[in-house]
Amino acid sequence: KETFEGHQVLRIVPKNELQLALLKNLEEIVEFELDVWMGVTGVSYPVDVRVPPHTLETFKSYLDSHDLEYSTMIEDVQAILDMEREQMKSAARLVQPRN
Amino acid sequence: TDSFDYANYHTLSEIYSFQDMLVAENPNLVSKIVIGQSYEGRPLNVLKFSTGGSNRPAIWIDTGIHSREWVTQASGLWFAKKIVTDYGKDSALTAILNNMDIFLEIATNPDGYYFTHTSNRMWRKTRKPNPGNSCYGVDPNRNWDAGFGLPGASTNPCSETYHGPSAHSESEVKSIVDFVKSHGNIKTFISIHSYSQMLLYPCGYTTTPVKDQAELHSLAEKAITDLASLYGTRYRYGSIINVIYQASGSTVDWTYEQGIKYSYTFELRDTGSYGFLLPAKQIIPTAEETWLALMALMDHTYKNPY
Repeated sequence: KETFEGHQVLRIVPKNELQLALLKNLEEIVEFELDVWMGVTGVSYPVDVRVPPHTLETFKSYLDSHDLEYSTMIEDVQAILDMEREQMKSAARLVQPRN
Repeated sequence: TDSFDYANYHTLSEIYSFQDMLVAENPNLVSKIVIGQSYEGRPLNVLKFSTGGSNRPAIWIDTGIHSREWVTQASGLWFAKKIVTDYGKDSALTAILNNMDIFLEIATNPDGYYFTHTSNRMWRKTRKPNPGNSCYGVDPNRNWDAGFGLPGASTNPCSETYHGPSAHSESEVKSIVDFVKSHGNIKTFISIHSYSQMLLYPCGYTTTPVKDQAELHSLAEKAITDLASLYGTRYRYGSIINVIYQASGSTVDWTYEQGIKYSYTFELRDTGSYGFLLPAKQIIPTAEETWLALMALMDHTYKNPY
């Protein structure tokens, strides 16, 4: 089972057309291994990308070097998935089949 | 289905069981049609809500074509129950169903959905292998024969937006294509995704406005206004290429080109914290508000026959 420990989801907000163009090409930069959750729509609209831990620092440096503002939307994707899984398990326990 | 837990996410087998239960409980209103098989051999089930007549004008709704967007399948389950609950009580829905059929495909990409539960929660595509490449799957929302292969889809099988080797190469897509063509009387086609809060109409592959743009735009405005009336969730709306980005081979571009005027695609709500990993407590509010927009689209279709 594939797990996502240390994967972060970054929310990047392009400020101008130049930054918008840079973000449009993100998926093509294969070495970052990004998973674009919410793609580019326009200036001031957020773009969400999941970044694996081993490319996180390089990717953040890339964003900094292009003056791209970002915030961390999800600190650890696996923590959310564990919560989701736990929630499903406890919900299943509550609804036991009737005899 | 009264005791079904609509406020939680469910496995594929639970969705299949739910569908059978709903049919068993409402034999005069709901039936199950199997329109094909997924790549891995799972049935592609469609619930048909019908009060009679043959080949009535119809409304199509699908959820979960991108498997990881779990809130869409969960909303689909809620919609199914809502239809049977409200028929005979809600005058607008009753009028629609007395004259039209509703088709609802809840698990549109069942292989992908199963995979999200068992192997990779982040899986979005189909599960067909790509010969000569180690990456699996095709983006089923880039696989339609509408601007297929143009910019706005990837040629790389490892990309999340890989368009596939040819239009309708995915059985999950081809089964809908065959169904829509053979039915021939579908008037509204709504494909539901998440997240980012948008209601979109064709086109995605060209900036040329579609013939019905003015009507589609004002109807979208009405639908998102109704949606927002419940919890204040704000949606953007417009054509795919103007509101999001160029996307070729997308579902509703194909359906519009088949003559289905009211072709829309939703991106459901985002709490701003989790993306498409919405906490289960968001399912019912999401479904409730979306239902208001669906009713606006369905009611308009019913009142504006073409």
